[in-house]
Amino acid sequence: AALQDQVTSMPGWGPLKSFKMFSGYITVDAAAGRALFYVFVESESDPVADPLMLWLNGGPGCSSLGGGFMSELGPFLPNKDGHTLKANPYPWNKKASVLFLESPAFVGWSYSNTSSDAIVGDARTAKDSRAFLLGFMERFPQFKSNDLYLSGESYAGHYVPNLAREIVRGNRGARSPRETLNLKGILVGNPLTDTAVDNMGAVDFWWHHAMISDETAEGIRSNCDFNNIGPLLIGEDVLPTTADALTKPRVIACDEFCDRAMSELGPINIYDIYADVCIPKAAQSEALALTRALGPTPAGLMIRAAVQLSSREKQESSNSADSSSSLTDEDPS
Amino acid sequence: KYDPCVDNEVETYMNLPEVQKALHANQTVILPWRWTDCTEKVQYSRSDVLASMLPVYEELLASGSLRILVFSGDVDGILPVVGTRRWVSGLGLPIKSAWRPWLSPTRQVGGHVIEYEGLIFASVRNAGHMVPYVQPERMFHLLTSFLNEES
Repeated sequence: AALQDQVTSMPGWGPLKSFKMFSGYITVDAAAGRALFYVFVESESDPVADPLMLWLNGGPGCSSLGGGFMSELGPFLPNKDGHTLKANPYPWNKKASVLFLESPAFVGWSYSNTSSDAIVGDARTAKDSRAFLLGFMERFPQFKSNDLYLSGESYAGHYVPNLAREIVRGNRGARSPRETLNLKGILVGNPLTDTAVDNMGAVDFWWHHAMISDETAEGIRSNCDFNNIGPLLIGEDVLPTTADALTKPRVIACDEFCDRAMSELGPINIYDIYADVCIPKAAQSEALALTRALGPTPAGLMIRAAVQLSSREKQESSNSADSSSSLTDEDPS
Repeated sequence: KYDPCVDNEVETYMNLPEVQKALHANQTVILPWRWTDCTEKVQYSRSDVLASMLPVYEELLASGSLRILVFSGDVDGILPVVGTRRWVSGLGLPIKSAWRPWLSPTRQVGGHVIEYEGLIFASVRNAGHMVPYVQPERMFHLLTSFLNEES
């Protein structure tokens, strides 16, 4: 079964020579027809002795292939043409065999034949991920005794510890060695852990980095309870206090100060405050032409202009009969 | 070099038919769909998103069997180092080794680290949310040190 999943070459790269790679589906719930998609790259150092590392991107709803495998810690990085690959100089599979999992079902290529499975939370995500790992060990029994680490970033701050707990509890209640996993540790990066602490941490960070005003920062600190945020989505489970809380004056004030903070932050790359944002090439060149015509423009206005141009072009593109316009591949949203 | 448009390139690549065939993905005629980096198909429980993970950490730490590394890119503005450091500290674990800089193989400060009983917290200097992408050398050094159980 494992050999059927083996990938011998990658388009835009060629044959895989320095490590083995596998990808495919593992069913986690046969009755529902739920299967999770994985990519597995063996360690290029010592796959027998090196640890096995599961990587999960966050979201919830984001793919571990797009993040982990293709642009963060996998063996490849995409070239700008989107059709060819280059080597990642620091792939984690120099040190561990790495397993990238698209979780929960409906993320990336993971699927379910039961449409209601799209409604999901932490408990089923953890249960399915453990079922996936047990299924993986059946397909790749040679890795059963390797040290297992769970890792990820962002909303994996929920996925990883919840899965670790599921495994620890599962090991305790296991009826046979087949139901156990050799979990050794976890790694989480920039993890969502506690909304109250994390969100207020973000406000403090923005203020300390001179991205929002004193008044806005103080307004948020005085009015916001980040334990209890935002309107609920239709069809979601209802938090008992939220509906009432949203009408209270402090919550309305909090909302206004948060809006003000968003406005003061500007069109920044919030995931890396000193990095540029992605602006489509067409908008860039129009904005540059505008600069040349009008003379120097403040940087913030420049970016706004570019974003507005790109929005306009996107609209024009969607109105156009030609849906293959390059702009559709460069959507900045 | 940081490429702010990398997500677009990944999405283009993942939707090439030859890539999907090579990866054995999306090969049924019943469920062909466009691969996206993040999907709106999943309706995730908001109460779970808002739930604190601190009780889960307490249970994991009490099990005494796991090694835990929490790392944080220090220029991420969405889940910044400030909040992470607060909740880690709030776990109230005994400190094994106090806050100090850690050096990368190029002898630059790669970030700062504090070691508690059962948990290590390390910042990664000048890394955003996607630490392994933005600071690959520093992150790889951190990973290697952790897996090798080096200080």
